[in-house]
Amino acid sequence: MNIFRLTGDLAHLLAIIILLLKIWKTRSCAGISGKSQILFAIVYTTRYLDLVTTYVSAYNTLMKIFFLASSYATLYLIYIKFKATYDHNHDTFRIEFLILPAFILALLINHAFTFLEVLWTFSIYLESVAILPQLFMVSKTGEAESITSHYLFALGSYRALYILNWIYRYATEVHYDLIAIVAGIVQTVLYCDFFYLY
Amino acid sequence: ERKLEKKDEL
Repeated sequence: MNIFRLTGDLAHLLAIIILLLKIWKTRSCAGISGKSQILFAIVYTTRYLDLVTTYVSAYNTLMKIFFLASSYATLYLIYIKFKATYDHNHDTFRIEFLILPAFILALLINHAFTFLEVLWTFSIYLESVAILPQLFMVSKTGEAESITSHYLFALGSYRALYILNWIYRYATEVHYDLIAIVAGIVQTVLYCDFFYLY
Repeated sequence: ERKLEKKDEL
């Protein structure tokens, strides 16, 4: 663990909490893309399957459980509890256009052709583009609420901080994972591009 | 490239 990874994880945690609190306090999920949240739930589910096979640390286990639980809680709020406030007319991104290419790419480019490894790789590829339905929705409606911008900023910072973490780990442990690094850079560029435009 | 045996990142 280093400072970049810890602050990255905390930014990720903060983003999720901002989103949940926003929906809960305003009793509304207006402006939030349910499609992006579906993609994040798929990302966490396919990445954290190793929760039952591999133990890393209490921190690792607790964070994984939190990310899984919060992503399903967010889906529950959007699609069931506050369904009436969900802006589905503006949430029209076709997620199969992200899921299928990410899956095919995971089958072709991975570290090992095993069930867990391919799904882990798929989750990395899918995460890098999972925010697109949300960015598409913001660009369609013209403006994001400030709280939605805070959410996007915290979520974007997380992968940017992970890039610093990967540089640090390369320097100190000579450890690197090209799949995570390339996908992480793509992900960060998408967020930067969005913040540059808006 | 030395891939992690255990994936310790989130």
